[in-house]
Amino acid sequence: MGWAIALHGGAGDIPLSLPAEGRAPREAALRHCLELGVAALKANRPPLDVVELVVRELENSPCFNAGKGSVLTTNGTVEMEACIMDGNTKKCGAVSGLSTVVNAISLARLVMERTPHIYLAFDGAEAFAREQGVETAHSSHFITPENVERLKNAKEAKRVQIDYTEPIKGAIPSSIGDSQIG
Amino acid sequence: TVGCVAVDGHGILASATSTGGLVNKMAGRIGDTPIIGAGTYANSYCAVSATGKGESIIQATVARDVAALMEYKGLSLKEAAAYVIERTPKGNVGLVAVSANGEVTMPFNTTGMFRACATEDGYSEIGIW
Repeated sequence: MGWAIALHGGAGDIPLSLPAEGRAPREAALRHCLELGVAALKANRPPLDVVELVVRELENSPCFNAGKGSVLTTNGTVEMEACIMDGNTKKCGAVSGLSTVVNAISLARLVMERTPHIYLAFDGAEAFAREQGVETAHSSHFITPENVERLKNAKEAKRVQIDYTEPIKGAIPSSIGDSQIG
Repeated sequence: TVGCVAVDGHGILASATSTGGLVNKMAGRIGDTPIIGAGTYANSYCAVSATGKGESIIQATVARDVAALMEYKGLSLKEAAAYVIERTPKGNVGLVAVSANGEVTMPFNTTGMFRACATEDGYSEIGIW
């Protein structure tokens, strides 16, 4: 028995032709987050702390679709979600519909540790964030030019996209097939 | 979506997932990660964080099913995770998971998944496809 850690930055239709400028920063971010988590485990930090620490770092990276760089709703807004669970106690916490909380995962942990509930959403979750004094930012903080472009492409193709779906330039909506997954 | 799972040298497990959801999703849509047992789950057997199309992950209760297969059927982490991924519609899901004894697995049925892992015995991996 020994420590172990695994992390992800999203799945989807990632093209094999992904250019180096798209690939290198994401690989670097994954490596950085992995090293952060390994160092924390080696320092005997509890696994719950480790997963929160790593996910915060992933949220702060615009390379991925959570936190800064969050994908956009059809209205051009952000609605972020997060969930955390302690395997030892099965305690868990979750949040949905956040638009100003910088690190949704930490708010999910506060739901777990400081409320009798396991899930807060939208206005209630935002109010709880303010009550707890977690870091917040204007919703523009989370919106990147890349994601504005992705929303534009998705709207043109009349579809929703999971992580890293390549835009179909000039596609006719009826030819796309399963529009749910692009 | 981003996520992380970890286990320490005592077999204590934890899981965390965070997401912005789907591009062009309807306002008010609830995705996979906040539903305990769908995109995120941890118990004394394993910790799981999933990514992909939330609706499919909820319908398949992906994360909890991995744990249940280990608990009820005695499957290894790799077997349980592979079983669940195989039975979720292709192109919809990926996951990372660790077990209480330090196993790691990162299967997916999408084209790729940005992922990384490390174990105490010195193994580490960073991958996309």
